[in-house]
Amino acid sequence: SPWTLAIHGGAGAMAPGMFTPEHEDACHAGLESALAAGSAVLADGGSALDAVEAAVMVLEDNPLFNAGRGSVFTFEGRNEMDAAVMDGTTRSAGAIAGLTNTKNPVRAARAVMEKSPHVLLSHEGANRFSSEMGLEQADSEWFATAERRRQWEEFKERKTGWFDADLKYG
Amino acid sequence: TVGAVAVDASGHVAAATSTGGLTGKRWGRIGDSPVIGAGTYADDRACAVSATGTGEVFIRNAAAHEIAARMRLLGETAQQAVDAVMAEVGAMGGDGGVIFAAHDGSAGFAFNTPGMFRGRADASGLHETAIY
Repeated sequence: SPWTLAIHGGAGAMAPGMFTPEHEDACHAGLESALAAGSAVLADGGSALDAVEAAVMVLEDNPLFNAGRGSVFTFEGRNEMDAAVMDGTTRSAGAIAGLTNTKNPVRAARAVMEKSPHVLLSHEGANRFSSEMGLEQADSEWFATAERRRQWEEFKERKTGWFDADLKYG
Repeated sequence: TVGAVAVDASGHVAAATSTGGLTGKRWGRIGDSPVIGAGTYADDRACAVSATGTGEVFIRNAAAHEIAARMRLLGETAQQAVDAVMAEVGAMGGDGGVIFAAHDGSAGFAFNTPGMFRGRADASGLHETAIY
């Protein structure tokens, strides 16, 4: 059957005119790169699972999107990342939460699915599992972009309470 | 949050979601992305789904699994199912969106916010990205 791929880079309150034309172009370019990576796998007869992993890794490496590099900051000023994969063939699944130093969290989620008897691992244990599986690690600075730090500083300035459903970021 | 869903040439579906979460999140807060059946789900008998938005509402709704179940049990198309679940998410005060790739080769999205970074491509040459 013909292959199909869809991606997203997050939903939110962005409205026409909110971004500069340059920022919009950069977002479109980021989405294009992810589509190209996933489409290449599928056009080559590859699996849906390999395709979605490839597409998500491109977006994780792109600081414009809230995943991997460019993830938003926690209250304590850290980057804690979550990811999941699921294979519709067998309904096997893998998920990881609270990851702090794995360059591509989606690969850690896939390792949980393929190299552990579990479905969901989190925080310190998830970090240890990722290292033990030999996945590429990155320093905290890799994930922490200036723009996300600025947003975090802005968040801290607002004393309206610790949780604001109107949060503009992430 | 970022995500991808696909149907391959063998008709198998898969989903992947990855996120940094919410700015200022505390206490190890986790949203829907890594909760299988909430923000991420895939079932060859129906579709693959990746969600983004108010994670707490997508979890309470078990949104991604609900979309696949509606297709299996009610015979809805993927678009009908995602529209119905997103309406329910909205009614519960949640906002955001979902993308899907279905076993019939269709792919699409539904969202109740002004924008969602999204893209689609397929074997026929469709290749599009959009924000609003």
